[in-house]
Amino acid sequence: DSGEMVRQARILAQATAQLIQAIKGEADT
Amino acid sequence: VDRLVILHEEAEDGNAMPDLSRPVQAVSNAVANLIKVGRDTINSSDDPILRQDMPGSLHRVEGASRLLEDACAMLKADPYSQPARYVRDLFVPHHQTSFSLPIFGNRKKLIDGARGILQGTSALLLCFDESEVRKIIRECKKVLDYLAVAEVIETMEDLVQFVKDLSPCLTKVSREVDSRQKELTHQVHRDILIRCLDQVKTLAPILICSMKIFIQIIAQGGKGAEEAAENRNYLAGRMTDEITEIIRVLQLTTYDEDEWE
Repeated sequence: DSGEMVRQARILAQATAQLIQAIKGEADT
Repeated sequence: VDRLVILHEEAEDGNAMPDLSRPVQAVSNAVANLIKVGRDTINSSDDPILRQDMPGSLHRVEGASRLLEDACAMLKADPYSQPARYVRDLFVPHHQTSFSLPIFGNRKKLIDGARGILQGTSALLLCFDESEVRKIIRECKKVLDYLAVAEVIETMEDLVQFVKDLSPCLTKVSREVDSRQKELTHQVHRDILIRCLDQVKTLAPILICSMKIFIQIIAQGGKGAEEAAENRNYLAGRMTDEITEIIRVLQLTTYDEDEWE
């Protein structure tokens, strides 16, 4: 299912962005 | 990846890393789901190129996810433990401020992991997208094959069969190209696809009409048959050109155009 692949990739990209933000949050302090 | 580069440049060592268990776990779960969908896609696909290329992207994402989990576990054990020493601190004179700084230790693992996930996901989507494009192109080529036989149709019976064969194929191409152009972010490519598709839709009934005229002329003795055949061939050629252009544009990526910069 093409829609499902894109949906899961989007969820992963968002989770990765949040992780980067968490690491970056540390770097800013 | 841009964010990671900024982090890379801004990060100061010596600070305790926060507990990243929750965001890393969220990434791991999302990776597991994507891997599952990816494997299902590979198993159900009849595209040999996808079956060959996609596993590599999946492994890359999986490996990156493990890197993140490892780094997270180590950080949790000792938040101050990362030997995040910069080359700048060790070797580079103070006046040299712009220098590519490798980061070592857990922070590097985290960054490499996140970068690997983004790049792997990107490769996975690209692989999948190319496969989707190949599917549309297969349909376009069927239309080209039908158009190639337009000039050998000489009876109404054959014309009826020709229309019966071509119509569903054209409808499919039309639907798929239209839905593809809606997904594109590249305006120039979208415009070309829309224009070509409009041309194909306009030309199709005129082609059928010209074929019918040719058949009627040869049934009535053949006077003017040459001109009718030329007209028919011209229309089939025009349609072939438009479909060929659709195939070309479907295969373009944004990186093929300078304006993307």
